[in-house]
Amino acid sequence: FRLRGKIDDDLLDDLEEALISADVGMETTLALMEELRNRIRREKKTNSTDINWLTDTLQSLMRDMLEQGDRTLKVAEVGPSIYLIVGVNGVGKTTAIGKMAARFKSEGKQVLIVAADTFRAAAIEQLEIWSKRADVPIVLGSEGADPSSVVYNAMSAAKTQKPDVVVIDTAGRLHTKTNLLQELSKMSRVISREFDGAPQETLLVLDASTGQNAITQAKTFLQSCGLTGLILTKMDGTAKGGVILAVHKQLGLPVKFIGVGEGIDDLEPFDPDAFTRALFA
Amino acid sequence: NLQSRFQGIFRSLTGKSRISEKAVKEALREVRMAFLEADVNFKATKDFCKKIETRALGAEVLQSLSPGQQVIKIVHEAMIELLGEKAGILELPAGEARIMLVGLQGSGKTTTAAKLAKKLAGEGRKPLLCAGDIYRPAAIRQLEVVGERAGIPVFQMGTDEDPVNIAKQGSKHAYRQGLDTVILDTAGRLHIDNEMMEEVQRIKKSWKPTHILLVVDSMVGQDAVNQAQHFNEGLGISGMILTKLDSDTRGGAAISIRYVTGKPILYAGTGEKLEDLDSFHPDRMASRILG
Ligand SMILES: Nc1nc2c(ncn2[C@@H]2O[C@H](COP(=O)(O)OP(=O)(O)OP(=O)(O)O)[C@@H](O)[C@H]2O)c(=O)[nH]1
Ligand SMILES: Nc1nc2c(ncn2[C@@H]2O[C@H](COP(=O)(O)OP(=O)(O)OP(=O)(O)O)[C@@H](O)[C@H]2O)c(=O)[nH]1
Ligand SMILES: [Mg+2]
Ligand SMILES: [Mg+2]
Repeated sequence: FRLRGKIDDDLLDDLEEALISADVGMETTLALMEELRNRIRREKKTNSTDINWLTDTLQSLMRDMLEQGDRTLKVAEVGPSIYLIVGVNGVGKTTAIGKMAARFKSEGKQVLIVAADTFRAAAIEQLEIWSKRADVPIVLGSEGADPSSVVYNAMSAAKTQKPDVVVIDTAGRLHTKTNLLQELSKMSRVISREFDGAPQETLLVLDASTGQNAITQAKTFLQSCGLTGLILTKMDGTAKGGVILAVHKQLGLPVKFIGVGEGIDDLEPFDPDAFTRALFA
Repeated sequence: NLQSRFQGIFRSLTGKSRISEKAVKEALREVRMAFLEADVNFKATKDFCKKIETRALGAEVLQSLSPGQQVIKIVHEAMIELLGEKAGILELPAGEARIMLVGLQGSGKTTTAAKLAKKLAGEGRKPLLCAGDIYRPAAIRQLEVVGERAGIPVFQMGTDEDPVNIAKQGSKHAYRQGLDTVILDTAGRLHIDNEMMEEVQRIKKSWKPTHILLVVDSMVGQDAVNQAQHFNEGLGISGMILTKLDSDTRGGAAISIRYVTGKPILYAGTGEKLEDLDSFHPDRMASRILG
C-alpha cells in the first residue's frame, strides 16, 4: 500500500481505506484511527513527512492488540494433549489437522488423529489420506455414526496407545445451527469426562478471506463449546485476515497458527509482527 | 438497520418544510457505514453512494414528509438494480451444455456441482458430473458420493490424468450415454496462483464450456472483489453462484462481485443438502445486506 506525502487528512483517509480493505472492520478501524490521531497531535506530527513514524506507530498499535494471550499450544500435565478443531464449512480444518500432525511428529511426538466428521461426503477418506501423508495413526469414524461415539472410541484408543497429542477433526458447521453446536459441546463433554482438563485446546479455524462474520462465528462458538484460540488459514491468498484484530480484542482469542498453502508443511506459528507488516503490503 | 440509523438524522427535522442537504449527506454516510459493516467492498461502496447521492438530493427526498423512508427506498432500488433486476436464470442451449465450476478453496464447488446437477435433472436435463479436481485428497470420492446421493452419474479418470483430458473424455462419455449437460467440478485455486489459473484457461480453450460459473462463499469480506475480478479478467466467467447463505453473514460480497464483474448471480447455496440451491433473488439479497 503506497503511502506518501505528508501526514494530513488525505493520507489518513488512505490509511483508513487500507485498514477497511484488509477486513479490519469499521469499529476497529475507527478506534485505531482515533488513537493514531491522538498520537499525531501529541507528538506534533501533523503535516510531517515522517511516514515511517506513522506506519510504525499504527503497526505497534495493532501489535498491542494481538500481543495478549498465549500463542503456544497448551500441553497436558498428565496424559495426552487433546486438541479439538472446529469451525464453519470449508475453512480448512481437515487440512490444518494433517499439517499439525506432521509438525508434531517432526517434534518427536506420538500423534493420534481422529476422523470425527461422520457427516460430510468423503470427509473420513480425506483425513485418512492426511494420516498416511503425515504417517500417524488415525481413529476412523463410520459415515453417519454419532460423532460423539467416535470421540469416545478415540479417547479409549488414547488410553491404550498413550499418544502425546490427539487432534480431533469435526464436521464444518454454521454457528447459526444450534443443534450442530450442541453436537459439538457434547463431543467436548465426552473428552473432558475421559481426560481431566481436556481438551487442552479448542481451536476455531477461520478463513483469512472471511469478513466481519468471523466475529459472530467466534462469539457463538466461544459461548457454546468454549474456544482457546484460532487458526487462520489461506493467508497465501490476497486476503489479509484483518478481522482477527477485532476477534482478539473483543474475545481475547489468540491466533496460534496460520495456514499458508495446501501442502503438508504449509503451517506456521502466528507472528504478530509479520502479520501487521503484511497488512500494509 | 437503516431505519433506526436514520432516526437520529431525520427525526429532528420533522415539521420543517424542507429537509437540508446536510441531513441527506449524513444519511448517506450511515448507508456507507452499513455497507462496510456488511462486507461490501470499499470502492464499490464509495461508487454506489456517489451514484445515489444525486437522486437522494432530489426533490422526492428534500420535499418529502418521510425523507428517511425516501432515502431507504432509493438505496433499496439502486441495490436491486446493481444486484441484477430479476432472479437468476441459467440459460442452457437446447443441445449439449458444458458447465465449468471454478472458485477459491472451500467455496462449495463440489457440493454445488451435485446440487446443480440435481436441479437441472429435475428440469428435464440429463446431467453428468465430471471429476476435474485431481489434487484435493478424496475429491473424486466426494463427488462420487454426492453424485450418487443426487442420482447423477459421475465420470472420473483418477488423479493422474490432466483435467483438460478428463473434461474432454467426460463429454465423449456423456455423448455415448445420451447425457446432454456436463458439469465439471474443478479444484479450488487462488486467483493469484498463475499455474492453477493457466490450468482453467487451458480447460476453457480445449473443452470450450458453454458456461463458466464462479462459486463464491457469501461470508467473504473485502477480498471478494479481488477474487471475482481476477477470475473474470483471467478466465472470463458467465455467471456466479453465492454459497452458504444459510449463515447469518450479511453477504455484502454479492454487491462487490456484481460491481466488479457485471456478470449475473444465478443461484444461492442455502445449506448442505442437495436440494439447498435456490434461484438468486436480488430483492431478498438487498434487504439482507441492509440488515
Ligand atoms: N491456499 C490454501 N488452501 C487451503 C489452506 N488450508 C486449506 N486449504 C484448502 O481449502 C479447502 C478446504 O479445506 P478442508 O480442510 O477440506 O476444509 P474443512 O474446514 O475441513 O471443510 P469442511 O470439513 O467441509 O467444513 C481445500 O481445498 C484445502 O486444500 C491454506 O492455508 N491455503
Ligand atoms: N451451510 C452450507 N454449507 C455449504 C454450502 N455449500 C457448500 N457447503 C459446505 O461447504 C464445505 C465445502 O464445500 P465443498 O463442496 O467441498 O467446497 P469446494 O469448493 O469443492 O472445496 P475445494 O474443492 O477444496 O476447493 C462443505 O462442508 C460443504 O458441505 C451451503 O450453501 N451452505
Ligand atoms: Mg473437513
Ligand atoms: Mg471441491
